[in-house]
Amino acid sequence: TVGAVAMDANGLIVAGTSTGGITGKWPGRIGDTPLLGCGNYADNTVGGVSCTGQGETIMRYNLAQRILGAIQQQGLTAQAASEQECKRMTERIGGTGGAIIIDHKGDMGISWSTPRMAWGYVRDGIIHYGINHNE
Amino acid sequence: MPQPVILIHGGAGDISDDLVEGKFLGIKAALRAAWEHLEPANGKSSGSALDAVEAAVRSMEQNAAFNAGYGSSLNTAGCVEMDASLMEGREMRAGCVTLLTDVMHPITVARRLMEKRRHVFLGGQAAQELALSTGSEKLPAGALVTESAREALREYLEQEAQGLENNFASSRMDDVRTDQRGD
Repeated sequence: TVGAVAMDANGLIVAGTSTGGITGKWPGRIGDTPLLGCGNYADNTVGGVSCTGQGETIMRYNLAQRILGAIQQQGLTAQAASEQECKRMTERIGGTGGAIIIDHKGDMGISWSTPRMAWGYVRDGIIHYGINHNE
Repeated sequence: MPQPVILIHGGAGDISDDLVEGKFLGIKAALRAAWEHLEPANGKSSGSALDAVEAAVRSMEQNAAFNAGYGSSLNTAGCVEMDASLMEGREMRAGCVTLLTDVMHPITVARRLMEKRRHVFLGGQAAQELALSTGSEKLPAGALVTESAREALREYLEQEAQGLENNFASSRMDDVRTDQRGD
């Protein structure tokens, strides 16, 4: 799965996600990516989210919505909300996944409960990227 | 004026060391493709988050290092079936497509659906027809299949034949939680 979230100089937030799914899925199986609020979501008043990982887990947990809810109801930062909800999803359901977020202020969140997640961003014309925890 | 920013991911899981360099090259290429659409050139344009997100995802869809488009995972029949969704945060319009085959850029099909403002979610043959009627090229059957995806499927089917636990859908917690009455 691949995903992108962007905010432009007008303050528009857009989120996009695309995937081949999981190896060995049944023909006709649909994952979290096309389900709004699970694998992908955008609302200028809260933020934009793109998720990746075990689709069955992300769907059952509604990961994108939970992260935006933590920002809106608990007032968490994008980073704190993504860490909290990736962790809770794994505790509650057992599967793993990751998410990237840009909130309504333009702050970012990058978190995952899998061993690795490839990520990258440009804000100031400089590319930042990584794949390991605590990198 | 908000400061433009683009943030991307290239998938999460147990990514082996030999795949890391390819992922990093793909991440950087996708960010370069996206930034062109965001950076206000001489203050003339405010850039477009929509174009930037589509450009970043398209860059990764055509890169075999990522599980999307070319290099997608295979289903048990050895075929590629793809999902994508795109959503903008001002009017909260969205396009979601599923079970697409033999087109390189599902994210562009999702954008075409969003732009038509008729439906939000389209699947199977209808999504395929939308793709081809809005400019997506129909690729030869199997064109999106890579050798490493075939290898991953072979491994999966061998594990399944040996009765090893390899199904994402079920989890340890599920086993514990299943109600004895079968609910």
